[in-house]
Amino acid sequence: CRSRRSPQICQQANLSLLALDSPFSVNEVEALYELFKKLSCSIIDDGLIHKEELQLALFQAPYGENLFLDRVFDLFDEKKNGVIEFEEFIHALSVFHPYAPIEEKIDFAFRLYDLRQTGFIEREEVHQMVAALLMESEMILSDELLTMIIDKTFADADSDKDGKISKEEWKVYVLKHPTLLKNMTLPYLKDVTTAFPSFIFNTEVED
Amino acid sequence: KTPVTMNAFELISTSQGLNLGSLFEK
Repeated sequence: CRSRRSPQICQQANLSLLALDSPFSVNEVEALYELFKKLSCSIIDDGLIHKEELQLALFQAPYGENLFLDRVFDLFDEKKNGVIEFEEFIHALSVFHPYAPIEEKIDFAFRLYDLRQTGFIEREEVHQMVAALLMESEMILSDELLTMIIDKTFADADSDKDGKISKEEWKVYVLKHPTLLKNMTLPYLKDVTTAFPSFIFNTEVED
Repeated sequence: KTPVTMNAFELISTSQGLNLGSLFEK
């Protein structure tokens, strides 16, 4: 905002613009700004979310490697500059809105699981993700069982049997198994102003 | 559900790193 008006008015204009391009109202964008501020000052108070801050929020600890956290962070960090800005935060959360188009959720999940960004979810990537999940949840599965699970998944999802799941195959597969997209919807986003009641003391906008 | 009837993505989707709902729970 380059206006000579007060910073509050500039910020209001920016939030309104963000709301226009999202499923959120201005009030909801303001409420999400409260969440963003909280997350972005948890370790380094610079108004940006660093990976360690997202990790702290999701795992209650800012250290340790987690493949899925890395993938989520990469997709939120659209500019690929190592931090999540508020605009990027709103863009990515828009996909998780209960009323966001299912195609956006399908695409986001595909990009999440396409670890090497080849345009396909490869068998090796699925193996890597299941192994990471087992490590994270301290579960132990025999190699044989793990292979069976992956075989079964590919038998269902990889319809042309080329050993990798294309975007089209992924779409058909998740539409057949919609529970796989369950974590792509955050019911909180439908009523975000209730989730952050503190924001109502700050708002200057009537929805 | 036994592990053999599970599919890999069902397992993967239970990761805490993919559960963004926890951002709103504190």
